Amino acid sequence: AAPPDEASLQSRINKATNPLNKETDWDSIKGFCDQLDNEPEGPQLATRLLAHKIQSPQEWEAMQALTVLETCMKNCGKRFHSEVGKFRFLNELIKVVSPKYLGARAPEPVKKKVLEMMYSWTVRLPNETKIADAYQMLKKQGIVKQ
Amino acid sequence: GKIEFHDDSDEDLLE
Repeated sequence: AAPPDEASLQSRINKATNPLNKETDWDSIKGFCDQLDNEPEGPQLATRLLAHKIQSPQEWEAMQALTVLETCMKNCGKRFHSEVGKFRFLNELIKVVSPKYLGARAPEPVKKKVLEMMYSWTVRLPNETKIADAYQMLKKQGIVKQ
Repeated sequence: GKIEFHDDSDEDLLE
């Protein structure tokens, strides 16, 4: 069985992004953010779990995952910011919006929100330079309208 | 104190 912390981050993200949720499950989202912040490997594991959910073809599941990501970016600390600011994670977001990868099938609202969030991070987190690099590349490819 | 594992390894930007 997965080690305890792995199980609880996995179970929390499953609950927070469950497509059957009638509305946003803020308790699970808060629990996920707190949990990832309090573990040595938390940010790395959390970004892997989030990337998988964001790439879901189910729009409501993916949108809830983006809400979890947005909440954690506001409430979690530097370690999470620097994990999100790595190409290892940014590449997973790029796959969602790029027609070369999942972009042709990904739901429009999900792609729109990914681009909006990436842009907001280039403004709020200027020292996470890889985010700006990734966003610039999306502009060059015309995925972001000038 | 808590063991702070900091890993700076990363991938290249997906083109």
